[in-house]
Amino acid sequence: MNVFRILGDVSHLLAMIILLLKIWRSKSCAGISGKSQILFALVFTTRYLDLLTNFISIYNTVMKIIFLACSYTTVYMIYGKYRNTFDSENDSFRLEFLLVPVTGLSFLENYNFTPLEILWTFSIYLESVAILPQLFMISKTGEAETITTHYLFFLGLYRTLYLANWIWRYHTESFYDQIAVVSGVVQTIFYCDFFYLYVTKVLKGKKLSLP
Amino acid sequence: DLDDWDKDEL
Repeated sequence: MNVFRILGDVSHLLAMIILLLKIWRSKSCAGISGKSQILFALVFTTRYLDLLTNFISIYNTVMKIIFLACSYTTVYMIYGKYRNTFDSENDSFRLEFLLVPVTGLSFLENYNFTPLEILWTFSIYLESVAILPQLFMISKTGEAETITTHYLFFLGLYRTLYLANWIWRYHTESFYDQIAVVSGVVQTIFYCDFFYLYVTKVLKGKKLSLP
Repeated sequence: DLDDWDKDEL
């Protein structure tokens, strides 16, 4: 466990807490893509099935349970408790455009043709594109609440720190997980455009709005 | 093989 990895996990957790706090305090999930949140819940569910089969560490187990709980709570807030505030009109990304290729690819390109391994691979590929419905929603409405941009910033920061973690592990332990690294690079690229807007607008106190 | 499961990242 290196410093990039732990900071990455903390950023990831912070992102999920920021999102939950936004919904809980404003009693609204306006501007949040329910579809992205469903995809993240699917990502955690399919990746963390090893909770039932393998014990890795207390840290690993506890974090997985927290991530699952945060993710499902968020989905419940959007489609249950605060569904009246959910902007389903603008959350119009077609999920089959992501799910079909990701499912196909996880059957074709995996480490082992076993159910658990294919589901793990599916979760890695799906995570790399799960934010797209959210980014699509922002590009459609042309704006995002500042707190939503903080959420996206910490999610992107988590991805970037994981890249640093893999570079570190490659040099210190010769560890290299090709599927995770390639997907992680793809995922991080999706945040680049957003990072630019975040630094040039949000950090200068302006609201994120697209021309 | 589940015995080789070494995925410690989240």
